[in-house]
Amino acid sequence: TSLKEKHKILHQLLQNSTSPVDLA
Amino acid sequence: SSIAGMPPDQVLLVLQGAEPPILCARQKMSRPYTEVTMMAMLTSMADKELVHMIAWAKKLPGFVQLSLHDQVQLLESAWLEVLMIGLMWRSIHCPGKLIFAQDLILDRDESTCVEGMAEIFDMLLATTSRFRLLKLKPEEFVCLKAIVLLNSGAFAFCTSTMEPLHDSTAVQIMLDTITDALVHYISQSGCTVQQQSRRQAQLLLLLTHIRHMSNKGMEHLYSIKCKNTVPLYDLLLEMLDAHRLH
Repeated sequence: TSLKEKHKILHQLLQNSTSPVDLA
Repeated sequence: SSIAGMPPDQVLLVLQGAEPPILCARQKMSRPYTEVTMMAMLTSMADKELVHMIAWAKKLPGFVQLSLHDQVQLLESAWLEVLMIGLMWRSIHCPGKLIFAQDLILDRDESTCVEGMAEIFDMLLATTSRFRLLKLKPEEFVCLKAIVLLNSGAFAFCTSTMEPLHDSTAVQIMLDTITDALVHYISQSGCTVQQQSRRQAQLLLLLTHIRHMSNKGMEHLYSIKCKNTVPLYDLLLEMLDAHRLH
């Protein structure tokens, strides 16, 4: 399993320029 | 923003500005709590707090300049320690109680409804008492919390429990800068140099307790997951699984 697949949500929240709080 | 060369006072301001809000549980269960209702409330809170923790981490100077791999490693390693130090800070003025949220305040006896939980509550309450005795200041707290995040996974390669960081030097620079800010803040207290050194040691020694409680808490959460009586949220599961995978 790739790192990206293993950590889907964490990756998405870290990578996105929008605040994780708004994304969630 | 880069952290290298940032003056200590500015580091303290940035750290204080990055602080997450105290959340509301909203989904209040009726008392007396059962193992299922208690764990449902606590895991729901942890999941919500994790999102705010990621937002907090992204505001730490230098954090988003790290590779995504290193950001993930640090958060996966330290997330429960960061949740616990935040919990203890919120609870510092309420002896005998843990303030999980504005509307979720629990005392030790309530934790006995969950097998194995009272032991962790006792450790959290004891360490919170130590914070209270030391009269921990907001500036010291924000430094300690950032140090917990940066320190937890920084040297983990020594134990082979997780992948090494891509850029441990960058993490070390962040760690040193925040440690300098903590030392600078303590130096303004008017205490003697010996008292300042002692306080630095007293505060940093608390981190060993926090690591221990996190390890205990991680095992406990894993046992709850295995019982399969409380559905865990996706982000929380992902963070828990990271520890199992390692």
